[in-house]
Amino acid sequence: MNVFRLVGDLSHLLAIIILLLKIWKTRSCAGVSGKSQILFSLVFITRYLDLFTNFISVYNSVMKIIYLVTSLGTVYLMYFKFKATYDSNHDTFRIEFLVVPVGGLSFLVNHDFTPLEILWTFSIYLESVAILPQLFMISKTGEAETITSHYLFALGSYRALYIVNWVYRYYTEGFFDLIAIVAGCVQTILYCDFFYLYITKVLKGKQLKLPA
Amino acid sequence: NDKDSTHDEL
Repeated sequence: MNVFRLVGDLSHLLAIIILLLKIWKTRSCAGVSGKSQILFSLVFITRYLDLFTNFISVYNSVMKIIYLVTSLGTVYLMYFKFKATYDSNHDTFRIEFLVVPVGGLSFLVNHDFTPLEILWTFSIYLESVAILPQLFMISKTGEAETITSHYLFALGSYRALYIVNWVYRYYTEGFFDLIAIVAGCVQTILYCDFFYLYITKVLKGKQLKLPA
Repeated sequence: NDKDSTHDEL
């Protein structure tokens, strides 16, 4: 464990908590893409199947359980409890266009052709594009609530910090996982234009409005 | 070897 990965995990946890609190407190999931939340739940389920078979550390197991519970809880709030506030008209990204190619790629490019490893690879590839429905929804509505932009900033920062963690681990341990690195770079690049808008607008107190 | 296949990151 290194400080970059720890701050990255905490940033990820912060993002998930921000979103959960936003939905719970405002009792509304307006502006939030339920499809992205479903994809994130799928990412955690397929990645953490080894939760009970492969113990790494208490921290690792606790964080996996927190991610699984909070992401499924968010999906529950969006599609059941506060379903009336879910904006399905703007959350129209076809997620099968993500899941199918990612599923195919995880069979073709992986470290080990075993069920757990292919599911882990699927999870890594899926996570890199899971935010697309959310970014697509914001581009359709043309704006995002400030709290949602904080959520996206924390979520985008987490994988950017993981990239720093991989550079650090390469130079200190000689460890690197090309699948995770390439997918992590794709994932972070998808946030670049949002990062620009967040830093130039939201941090100046303006509403996040995408150029129409 | 299977050591590498153990993913220790979240």
